[in-house]
Amino acid sequence: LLPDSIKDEL
Amino acid sequence: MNIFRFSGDMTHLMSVLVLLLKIHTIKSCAGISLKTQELYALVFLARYLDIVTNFISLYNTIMKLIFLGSSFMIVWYIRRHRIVRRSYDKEHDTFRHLFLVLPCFILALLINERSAFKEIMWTFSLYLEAVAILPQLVLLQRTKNIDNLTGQYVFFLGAYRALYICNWIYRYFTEPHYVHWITWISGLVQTLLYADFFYYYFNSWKNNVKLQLPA
Repeated sequence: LLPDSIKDEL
Repeated sequence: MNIFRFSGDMTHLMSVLVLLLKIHTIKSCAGISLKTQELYALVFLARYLDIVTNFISLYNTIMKLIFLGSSFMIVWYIRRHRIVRRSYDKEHDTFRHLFLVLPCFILALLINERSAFKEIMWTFSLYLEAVAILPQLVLLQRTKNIDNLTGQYVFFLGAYRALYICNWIYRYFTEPHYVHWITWISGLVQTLLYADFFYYYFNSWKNNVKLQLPA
């Protein structure tokens, strides 16, 4: 599973 | 982290600081919508449920704490501070919370990336943030009387949204598998809500006159 990169946004 | 994302976070931070500066030093919340501030507090509460379980970076955690803390502090000031609360324009700030919260929650239940509790709350926070500025814009329209700090507050919020769109475009072209329709569409809707305000803000700035919204 790919890391959910959008979750590093605020 | 790219320059658009970082600038976006910084203008977001500036908007909060401008608002706190106004409330704390002038002891006035005139022209500020309590409804919008309460909606933002709810937005951050729903979005940052993972603050203790999901560590991304120190920057990320600190910013989350600042946004959570400042939004609740602003609500406290307007509702409870014995001087600040006197300047709250209760008569004009009549937008109903539920009118925005309920449709956003139902939409989050129906349209989400994954149907887990935290995911639905996260999606709900995206939808709610998109429309949370509406009570503030309605209040500005009704009162007409916009002081510099209130104008700057809304300006910085709008700039934050615009920069986040640049950030998504940048990330789409530089990162593999970076596709998030829900975030992008709600972010775009949110930015468009500011377009009208921006038009009048730039005109007043260009002509060096006091900001006034039309009826």
